[in-house]
Amino acid sequence: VPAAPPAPLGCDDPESEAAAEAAVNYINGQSHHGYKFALNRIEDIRVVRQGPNNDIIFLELDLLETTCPILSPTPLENCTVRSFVEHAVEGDCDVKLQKVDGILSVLGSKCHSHADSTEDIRKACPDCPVLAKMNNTEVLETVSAALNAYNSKTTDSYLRLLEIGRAKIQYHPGHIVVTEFAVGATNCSAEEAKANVGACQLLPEDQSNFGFCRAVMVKSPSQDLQVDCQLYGHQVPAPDIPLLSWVFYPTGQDTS
Amino acid sequence: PVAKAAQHDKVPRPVGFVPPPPPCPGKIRHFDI
Repeated sequence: VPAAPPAPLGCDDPESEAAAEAAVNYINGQSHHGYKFALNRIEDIRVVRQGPNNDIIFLELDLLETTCPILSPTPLENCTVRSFVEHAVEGDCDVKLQKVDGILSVLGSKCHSHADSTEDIRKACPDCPVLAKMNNTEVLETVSAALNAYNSKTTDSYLRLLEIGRAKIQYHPGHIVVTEFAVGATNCSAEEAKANVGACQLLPEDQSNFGFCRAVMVKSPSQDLQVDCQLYGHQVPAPDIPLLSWVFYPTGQDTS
Repeated sequence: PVAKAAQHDKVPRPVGFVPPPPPCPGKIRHFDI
């Protein structure tokens, strides 16, 4: 007798929420760039019975970017969802899971992330700065100046840029560039780097030490540069997650 | 004159009527963009 079709699930049912939680943990675990994402809404759920206690679950999820960088050890539940006026970034994900004897496993996911429209931000907050493009010259100059400033003062390891997380430029009042970027510790001290920076490479995976910096460069009315970097210390990476690649983080991107 | 169509009684629901699937999309946890 064919297995009875599963009762249709509602998007707010406990089983749906459990599947969504497994999906979000998987997506954050697989991601190498940007920030952690939190669940905002379960758009749809479809269950296809494969056999007794064996279901395939198709989820459509609406996620929102948090303020936690993807490499941060902070648990997702402690990560703040970026507010609307900070220029939120949304992730739309399709996830396929399997549930066998009550155990959920993710078979695959495809996500597209994109920043909220500038018009929406301007409507809600006319004076709020919006996200700048990653290849904006002022952004690149600020990141470079900030990292040089940090490396020139630190007594610890020389840090190299991994990727720029986000950046905003305010033109009024005052001309201010705010950037956030991921960094990695190298095998050089800052002192050694002064002699031969080319020899300074990211630490090998079994010693890797990543961190995150926030920098504010005031260009007018007076010049000022503040930079703060936090290193996470060595974390044992999950076996199937390679080292972070040295690429800039595009604002809209597809990940599978 | 066109005879007014006889008002049929409201169609009775078939036996074993399955209610529509519970609501999707679900609740919004933070804000909608």
